[in-house]
Amino acid sequence: KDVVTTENVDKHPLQSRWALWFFKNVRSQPWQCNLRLVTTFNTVEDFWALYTHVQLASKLSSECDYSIFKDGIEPMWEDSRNKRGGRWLITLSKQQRHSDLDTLWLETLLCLIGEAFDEYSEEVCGAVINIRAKGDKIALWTRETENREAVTYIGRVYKERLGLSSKAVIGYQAHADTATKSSSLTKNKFVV
Amino acid sequence: DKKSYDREFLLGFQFIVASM
Repeated sequence: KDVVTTENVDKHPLQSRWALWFFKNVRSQPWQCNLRLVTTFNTVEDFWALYTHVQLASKLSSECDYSIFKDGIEPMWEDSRNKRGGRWLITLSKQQRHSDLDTLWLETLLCLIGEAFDEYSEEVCGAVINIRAKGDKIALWTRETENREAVTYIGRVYKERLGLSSKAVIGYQAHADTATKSSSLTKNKFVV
Repeated sequence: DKKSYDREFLLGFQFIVASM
């Protein structure tokens, strides 16, 4: 009778319920068939239970992604909550997979679930990490490109939270532009 | 009431949960 189960402990609720998605590229299948919803969570405790259970991003094989989005938003440009938005993009060198990738991704997750962007946190849709042989990427997605004040505030806070040098520059790209160009050619709408 | 948590608070739960 003295045993306390996790169900009896008051967990710390998050502002939003979040969904973890996993993508593994199987070229013979349509893109959407390769994307799976893993689970959702809405407490601090359940976030850590999930985080400690899944593979670190640096251990995933190439052409896999994790996405974490507010529940109900699919991790794709076409979703109505994403299509007018864009992303702050962090591009990493091959060497950074072993030195920085997991730390930067965890920091990104903590920014999201902790609502780190103050009154602009509602603008955040989610984040994506792409594991790629040519260099990994992390992106923070927001819902409306035209909300300049919100987008730049989020970018400044995000850059600071990632511990990037003040000399480093990160760019924000509209999904509408990324969808029509290869990402290496997409122009930055904002930089911080 | 908005539920926001700073990174130190969130990190504090990492090992509590892991040890459960």
